[in-house]
Amino acid sequence: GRAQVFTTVVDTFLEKLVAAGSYQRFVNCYRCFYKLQPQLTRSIYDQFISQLQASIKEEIQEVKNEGNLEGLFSSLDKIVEEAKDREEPAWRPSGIPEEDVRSTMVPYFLKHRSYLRRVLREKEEENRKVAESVLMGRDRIAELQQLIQARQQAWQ
Amino acid sequence: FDELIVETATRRKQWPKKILVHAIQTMKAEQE
Amino acid sequence: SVDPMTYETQFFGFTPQTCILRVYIAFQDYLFEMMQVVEGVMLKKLDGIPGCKISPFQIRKCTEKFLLFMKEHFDKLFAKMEEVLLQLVLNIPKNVLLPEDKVQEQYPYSKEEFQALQDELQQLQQQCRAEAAAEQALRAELEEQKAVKAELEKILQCFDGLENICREHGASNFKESFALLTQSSRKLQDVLKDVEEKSK
Repeated sequence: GRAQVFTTVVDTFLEKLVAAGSYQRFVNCYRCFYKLQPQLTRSIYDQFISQLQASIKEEIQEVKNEGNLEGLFSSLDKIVEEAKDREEPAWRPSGIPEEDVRSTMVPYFLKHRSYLRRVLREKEEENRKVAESVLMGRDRIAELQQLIQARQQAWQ
Repeated sequence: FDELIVETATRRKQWPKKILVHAIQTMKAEQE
Repeated sequence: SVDPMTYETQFFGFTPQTCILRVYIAFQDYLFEMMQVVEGVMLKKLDGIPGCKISPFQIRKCTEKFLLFMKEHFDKLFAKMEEVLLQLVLNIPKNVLLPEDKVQEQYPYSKEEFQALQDELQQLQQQCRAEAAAEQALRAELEEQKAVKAELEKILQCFDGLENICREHGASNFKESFALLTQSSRKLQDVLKDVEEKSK
């Protein structure tokens, strides 16, 4: 995982730095002081290395805490794992917001389209039945008008 | 430059959803 | 020439380069700080030694020598660490899509396809509106028909009422009865004429 790699890389860096800044090298640079105080020189060097390592590790921990790096690394590992069977490059932002936001809208639009189609279908069916009633009503009115006309003529 | 990158990336992450909310509100208002 | 690593920034919330830079500056500061402390301790110790031939200037030269050496190695090692972190840790592989961007691959609509979808929605909305208007008109007509039918049926009822009255008074077929009545009236008139002539 990324968290492990991160820790390992930092530890390796520290290790190599400490190896480079060896006691021998320290003594070579502070020769005059070493000749005067060899034991103190050793003590100062040990403190220097120990303090440097502690500060660096503390800083790394602070960076991890502030940025929630452990959590992020774990999430990213999961996401990468899920995509492991995929070879082709994934989508990336085009830099044109107008284009990129389209796909965000599509699912809602499709849902809305299904809804409208359903509502339209239901409305059309309902109207078809009402239209039938209207036609029947018209026929009935025509019938009544004919009956009345016939009676009126008979009375006339 | 760094601030610009962070701002752009944050917008890319968050704004599509916000835009969608507004688009839905607009469509619903139009329907009403 | 600079890769801004925007996709990584989208995930982490910070640019990887800035993170690395922050770490670099912090580490460097600690190195300088420690060297200062080392120098300080040595100078303090030398102060306490009477007749010491080592000057602070000499100690400073030693510090600079050691620091230069350390800084050189520090920079080399840090550059390698930076490379590894940017490639393996603070990096999103090309085949990886972040969860918030899943829709981009589920619904890869082109501008034309998106426009067609919007047009279709508009058309459906218009059709729904048309159907709603049609429904209104149909229901209005149904109401009107109800009133008209009621009036017409009332009129028919009047005719039925008249015929019922005639039937109640023994004239089931009014036309026939009226014809009969006319005939009878004529006969009676003829009889009356006859009677009047005979009486003269």
